[in-house]
Amino acid sequence: FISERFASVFERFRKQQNLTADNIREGLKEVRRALLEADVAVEVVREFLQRVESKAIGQQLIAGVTPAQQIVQVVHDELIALMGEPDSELPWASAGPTVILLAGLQGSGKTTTAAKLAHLLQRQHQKRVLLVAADLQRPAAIEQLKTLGQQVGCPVFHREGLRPPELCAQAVAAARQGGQDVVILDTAGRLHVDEALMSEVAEVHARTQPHATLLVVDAMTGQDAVNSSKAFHQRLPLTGVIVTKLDGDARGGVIVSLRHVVGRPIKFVGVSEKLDGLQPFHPDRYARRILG
Amino acid sequence: IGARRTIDAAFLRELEDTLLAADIGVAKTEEILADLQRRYRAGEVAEGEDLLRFLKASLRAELAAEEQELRFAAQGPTVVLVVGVNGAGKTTTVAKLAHRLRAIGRRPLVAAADTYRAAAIEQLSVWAQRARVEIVKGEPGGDAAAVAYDAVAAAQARGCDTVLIDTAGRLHNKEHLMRELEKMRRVIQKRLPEAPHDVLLVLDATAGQNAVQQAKVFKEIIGVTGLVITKLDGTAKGGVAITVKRELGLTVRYIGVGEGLDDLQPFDPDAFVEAIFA
Ligand SMILES: Nc1nc2c(ncn2[C@@H]2O[C@H](COP(=O)(O)OP(=O)(O)OP(=O)(O)O)[C@@H](O)[C@H]2O)c(=O)[nH]1
Ligand SMILES: Nc1nc2c(ncn2[C@@H]2O[C@H](COP(=O)(O)OP(=O)(O)OP(=O)(O)O)[C@@H](O)[C@H]2O)c(=O)[nH]1
Ligand SMILES: [Mg+2]
Ligand SMILES: [Mg+2]
Repeated sequence: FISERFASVFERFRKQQNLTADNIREGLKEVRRALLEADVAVEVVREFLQRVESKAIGQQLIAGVTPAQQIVQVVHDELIALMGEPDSELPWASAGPTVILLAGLQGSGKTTTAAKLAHLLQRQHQKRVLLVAADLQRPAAIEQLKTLGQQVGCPVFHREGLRPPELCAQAVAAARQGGQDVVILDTAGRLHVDEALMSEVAEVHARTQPHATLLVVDAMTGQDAVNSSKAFHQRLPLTGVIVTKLDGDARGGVIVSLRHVVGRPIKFVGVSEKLDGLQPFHPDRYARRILG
Repeated sequence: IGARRTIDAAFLRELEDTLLAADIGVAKTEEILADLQRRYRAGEVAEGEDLLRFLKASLRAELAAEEQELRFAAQGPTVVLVVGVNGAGKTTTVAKLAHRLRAIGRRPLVAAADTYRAAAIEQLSVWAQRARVEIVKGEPGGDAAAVAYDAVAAAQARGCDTVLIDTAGRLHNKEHLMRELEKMRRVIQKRLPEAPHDVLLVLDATAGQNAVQQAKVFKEIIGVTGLVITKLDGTAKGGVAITVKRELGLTVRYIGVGEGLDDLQPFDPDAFVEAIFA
């Protein structure tokens, strides 16, 4: 754990009574390094450490614990606080279908997540779900969602000759008619710098008034996460985030960046390729992983 | 960062932010900054020379390689295995490569060896049609290694000079999936001992430091020979390429700059480094 790295650094400060800017400087440097290696964004690390420092300075040294361990505990606690309370709740519609919009960069795991979410809502909440294949651009994207829909036992909506905003609007109308409780809109992957596609997804949002708008992000995302997530949050009122591929060995610092930049809860995490591979997000499990 | 002549704290801080933001990584960034300061003090950077230009030149030099875009076989088909983690851009890259090879007068064949993921075979089939190249595929759920084997055999029989094998995305920490890839390699070698001639690891430019681990493990287990960095048309810089080159000796052969067949470019270290400081 990270505190072992500090042991030698903090040997020098054994005689002190309180945590001071001086005796935590070296420790914070090591924390900074660990967070950057974990892919937490540079600007997020900077602001996070400023907060940790102001919280830590003046704290009385705890007996039986080195200043190193103490500062790491402050970092750990602040990280947990930043990650927020576990919140996998979805805002259910008071009448008519609950609409969930999934958006994100190419390859982040949206289509697979749409199917996993359908599976979870059917199983755990006994909801009747309609999946909507609104990716008109990727070859065989519709087939992909249809195949997954079959595996989940959930209908997949698609209509030819319609652009995504109109297609999604018709899907919601169809769900209302058909009595489905939830509509999950799977959209095409897009770059946050692609103006036309960002406008398109904003239009999908305008036409369908989703109850939940979730950004789907790959756990291995690096520094660019702040650029893309800020842009998506500007164009769409994100209500939450889903982080995928956490079954890999990426440290997952993107989780911290997302919490800091988007400020919305991480609702679920993807932990396998299978359809039951979607779990609620538990912040405490990831703080240690991120700190390394 | 404007043209600078003096290394002051402000310059170093700005430079550090730029390098870190490009996913160059904290260790490599520290090394670059320390090296820059050392050379400056040693007078290796000429008075008045633009320090940034000096740094760009040294980064370019690190990434440059005396490497052909593909290691073409002297005779018989060239077999290229395309691997990487889920969603990196392998299938699209295979399509783009096939299109490019056809444009330069070669006769490629693509193999749909992702027999696992929903509609993976359909996805490559659509691409093969658009790129107007032949495709060898199996049944969904079938043996992926068998598809690779059949593709090499088909290329030999039909006189195709390049076989591009698309594989299923897999996280490198999944031992059973990595073993499956190793098995595919052995099966290909059975058919053609000198194959695969190239094993290209596809890395997503938006990936952070984990990309270095991906490169390490894929190289260790199935012998990666080169990299493709995709999605460089976004704002991610793919700076991990510098560490991967330094630690594993792997060079970038191509970059992906979009979702269309034409959106593949041979790697240009100059443009890559310029983009980091743009
Ligand atoms: N191991 C693992 N793989 C995942 C997870 N989520 C998605 N994947 C895989 O990641 C790859 C990309 O998933 P997709 O669902 O096609 O991603 P997408 O965002 O819809 O892609 P585009 O529509 O092209 O933007 C596929 O191989 C999925 O099986 C996860 O949580 N764990
Ligand atoms: N903008 C952009 N998108 C890309 C690029 N390369 C691939 N993509 C997109 O990334 C997404 C995933 O691409 P795929 O080719 O399906 O990736 P993959 O590695 O084969 O995915 P799996 O087989 O599921 O592991 C698709 O939406 C592609 O269009 C690129 O260079 N730029
Ligand atoms: Mg998709
Ligand atoms: Mg693929």
